[in-house]
Amino acid sequence: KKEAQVKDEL
Amino acid sequence: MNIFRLTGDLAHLLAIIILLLKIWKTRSCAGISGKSQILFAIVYTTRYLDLVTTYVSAYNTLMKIFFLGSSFATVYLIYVKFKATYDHNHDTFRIEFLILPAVILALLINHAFTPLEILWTFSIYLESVAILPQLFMVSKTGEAESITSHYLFALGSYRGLYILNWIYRYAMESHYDLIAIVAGIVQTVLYCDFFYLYITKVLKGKKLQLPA
Repeated sequence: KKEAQVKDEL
Repeated sequence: MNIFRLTGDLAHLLAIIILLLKIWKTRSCAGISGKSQILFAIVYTTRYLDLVTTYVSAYNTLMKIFFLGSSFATVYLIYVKFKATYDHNHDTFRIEFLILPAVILALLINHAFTPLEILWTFSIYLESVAILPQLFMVSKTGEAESITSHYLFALGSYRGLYILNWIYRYAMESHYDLIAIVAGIVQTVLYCDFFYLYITKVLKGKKLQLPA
């Protein structure tokens, strides 16, 4: 499972 | 941040400004699908909830506030201020057929089963099909004002540039997000037919006329 990293895209 | 994502965001910004100016200057929303604009407002609302919880950068925060504000302003102009010019008869796409599948898919395919993540995933899926009511309306009316086609070209380019950004980020940072990539490809493909018409017709000064 990919960790839910910080979403830095708009 | 990279040049592809920056130009993508600027194309997105330009599209929204073109649309707002078109409606405000002509005091009319003829040819504009209010339903697509409602979908965009839902997309930004469900995607930018983290506006209050996480701070990424001033740029990120400012753009989110602008996208949220402008999408609601556009919906207001269409459904309240210039309601008389809204073309009900041609804006008939059933948006529930877009929202429901996006909800279901977000519940089935996501990176984490948390409210914020599900809402973000829902907004990604919904954005990929949010332009359909507008493209459907253009096909029903058989034509689009040139300003509307510039709006669509800028809007379609934004996610196309994001695809370049994702390739760049995969190559340089080994960072990728399959959900965003797949949805972004679907979203850009939906514009291909329009891109062809835009480049072969509108750029030659002709009106955007769909083959009847």
